[in-house]
Amino acid sequence: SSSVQYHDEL
Amino acid sequence: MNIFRFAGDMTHLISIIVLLLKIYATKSCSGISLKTQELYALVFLARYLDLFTDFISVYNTMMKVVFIVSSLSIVWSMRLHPVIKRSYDKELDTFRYYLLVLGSFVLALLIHEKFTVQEVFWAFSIYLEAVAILPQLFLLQRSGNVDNLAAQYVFFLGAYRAFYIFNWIYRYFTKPYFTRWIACVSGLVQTALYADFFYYYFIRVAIGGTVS
Repeated sequence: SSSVQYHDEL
Repeated sequence: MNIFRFAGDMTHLISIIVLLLKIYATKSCSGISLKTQELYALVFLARYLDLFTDFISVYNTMMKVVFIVSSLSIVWSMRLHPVIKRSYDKELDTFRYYLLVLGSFVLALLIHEKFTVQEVFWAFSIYLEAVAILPQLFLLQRSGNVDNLAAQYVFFLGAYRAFYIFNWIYRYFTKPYFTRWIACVSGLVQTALYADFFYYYFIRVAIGGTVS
């Protein structure tokens, strides 16, 4: 996964 | 997206639909904690700060909008709707929920993934969601037997986070970099809080009668 831990969960 | 997470999101959506049905079909919000609803509105507003900055999918954006709009409309109904607000159990819904907000925010300042506004608010929303049901469980306990729609609402809400736990287990085994400890631990605490409710709910369902 990309370094930036974006939140793909609701 | 995996089946557990989709099932979790759908049960979450069902819990909100059940609640809206109860409120508008019976024109009453008796047995529902306004404080829990306000905490959920805060959870969604704090968590979806990235609504306009990170586009992940149509589904993701649509669900975020649905959760924010529905939680705010439930709070509006219970506070301002001329008929519905009269049935709010104001004298029973007395949980000191500002402690939950304060505690979650302090914890988020201490434990987060990155010290940025968005990440601290995300962690805050995760911790707050874990405890947001407490005023509702407190109200159910004080109002004696629960009317079944309020109980079903809590049941679906508990099921949604339980599905998410399966989702985190699944993602942990399928994606090596998957580290979501904050959400996992908090989600486990959240589901554990429902455990006793599930116990009484299943007893009622199993033997009939009402939960008291």
